[in-house]
Amino acid sequence: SAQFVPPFTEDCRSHMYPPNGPTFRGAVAWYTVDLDLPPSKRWNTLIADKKTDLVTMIQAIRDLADAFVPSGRLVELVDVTLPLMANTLPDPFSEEIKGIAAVSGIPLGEVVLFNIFYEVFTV
Amino acid sequence: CTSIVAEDDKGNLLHGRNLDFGLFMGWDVKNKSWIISEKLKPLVVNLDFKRNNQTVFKSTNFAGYVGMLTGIKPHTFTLTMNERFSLDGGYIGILEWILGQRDGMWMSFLTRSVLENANSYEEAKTRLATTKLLAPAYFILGGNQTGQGCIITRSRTLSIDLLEIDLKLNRWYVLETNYDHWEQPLFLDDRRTPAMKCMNQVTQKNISLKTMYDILSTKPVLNKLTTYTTLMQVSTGNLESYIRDCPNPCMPW
Repeated sequence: SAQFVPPFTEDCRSHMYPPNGPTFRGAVAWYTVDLDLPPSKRWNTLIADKKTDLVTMIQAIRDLADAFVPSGRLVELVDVTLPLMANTLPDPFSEEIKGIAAVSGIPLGEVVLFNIFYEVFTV
Repeated sequence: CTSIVAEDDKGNLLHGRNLDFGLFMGWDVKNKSWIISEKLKPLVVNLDFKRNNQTVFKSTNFAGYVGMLTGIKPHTFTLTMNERFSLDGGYIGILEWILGQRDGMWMSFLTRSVLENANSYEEAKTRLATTKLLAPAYFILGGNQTGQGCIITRSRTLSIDLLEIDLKLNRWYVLETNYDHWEQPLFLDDRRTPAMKCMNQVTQKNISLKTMYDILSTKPVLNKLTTYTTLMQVSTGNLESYIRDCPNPCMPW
């Protein structure tokens, strides 16, 4: 009964493991990141696999920005200023982020924004 | 987010977390879901970071994100971070950075650096507690010996509080959502109480990765923002993750 009014607090679940049923969407794939590779190359395999999903997610954030600033100026600001920010980030993160932008074809500023989102989101 | 570090009655340290993200970033009325949370789910991956073909650490990440939110240094420590809200927030840290004051660290780059370079629970704890940040945060850290589990509550510049497992006080787990543990959570967003109720119901005798998954599957600990659940056991070096859904009725956060 508690479940059907906010905050929908359920009785404690049991026997949910191994994961199955409507609360389990799927397992998670494993990738290796080789730290012996140059930072700009480390993420190539993963990003090549996930490029489409990453582009879709970035587009959703772009749509959200355009909803706030329909003129598109906010996205423009990101694409113009955040690449400058990339060069101020400590290594290896700066080079890794540039490598991800290169492989995915996503503008560098938008990959930077994705990676500093925690600090930005507190706004 | 909800992060839990628990010590079972055999001294095993277990670490579990729900990563909830995408609040207020677009609601899909038709599907009753958050747009960004749904776009993040296909990006969830488990990563094995290797050097000289040896595992250095493992993590659960969103592809394209080079920092760490969830990770394990096998047989050494486990680490998750939860978002902390404060008026002295990240936007101030970003402004300082832009103005050239760059003595702080971006939160997820610190967690990545700790997982990559720290070699003990104590070393990790010290770095997470003392490094200046651009934004406030909660770091939830589990070690590999009895009593090694803590919540580090951070402001941008200070370590505000450290809450550790203390079996003498019968504190066999520490649990963090997104509120200071000495404050009441926002009544509209109390995931702490149901999670603690379920932990206390399971008891130390029966806590395991399986029962921890049950707790992380209980609404509203599981909610519409939950993208993935990760379970970690430092003694085995095991990390497993699952992409989640929350069938209606389900809290938006």
